[in-house]
Amino acid sequence: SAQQARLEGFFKAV
Amino acid sequence: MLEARLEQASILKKVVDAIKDLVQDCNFDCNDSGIALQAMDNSHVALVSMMLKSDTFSPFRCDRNIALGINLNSFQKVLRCAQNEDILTLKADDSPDVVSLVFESSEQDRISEYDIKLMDIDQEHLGIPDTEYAATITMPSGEFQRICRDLSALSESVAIEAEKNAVKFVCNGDIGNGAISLRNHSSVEKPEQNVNIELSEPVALTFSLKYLVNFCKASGLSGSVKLCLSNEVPLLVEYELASNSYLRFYLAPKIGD
Repeated sequence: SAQQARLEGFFKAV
Repeated sequence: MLEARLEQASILKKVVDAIKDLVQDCNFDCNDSGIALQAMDNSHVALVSMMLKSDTFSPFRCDRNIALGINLNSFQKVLRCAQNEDILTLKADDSPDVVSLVFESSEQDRISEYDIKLMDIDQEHLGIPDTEYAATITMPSGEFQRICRDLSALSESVAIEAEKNAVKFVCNGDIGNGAISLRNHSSVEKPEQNVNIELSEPVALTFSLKYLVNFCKASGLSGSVKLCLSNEVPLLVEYELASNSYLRFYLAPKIGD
């Protein structure tokens, strides 16, 4: 969903 | 090996109670700075970040990095066997199959010992960027909990609107609408009721109340809660604990969803 994308986009995978 | 002694079992009991409905299995990452946890909820809309610094424990010993993969439902079952005032000690080997918990009564000569089997959890590690938030609201945690509960009876979502000196929680539901406004409030006599709004620019964002109500299960950990908002980035809900430890929740905003 758009919310998922917003959360995952904020936290960059290390 | 890990050996971490908490003066009061209630801290860990409350942390696990607060997060177990969001996250089922997660790694407790232990190193010499303390015990940390970071996990997304199943729907990947919210993220939990906990840090219990080594100073929270006395003594604290952790020679090397150890990840304790624990099912939180199991953890809660065992933690319920501890009295709130019990001294709690966590112990684990360097390559552990189990984590051991020892509960000691300070008043009685009772020592309880439990083991929890560990799991291999392949967890994605995410970097949490340092963020300058447009609005930071500090308010009593009980007040935030009441607002979220009250509004969740009317609607699935709440708009949090922060402007100079005031924050407004607004919901629109099928049966009607609700709005609660809080202003900056400072009292020397009752500092626990203080509301502080720091703002660099006005912000208005909408969030799912289901998640906020869930975060508020952490209210027993701290008398106040901090809400940090910026346009289009996740809301940060922070409960500060002693010794710079914390329990933080992040929730993605609803934007035209």
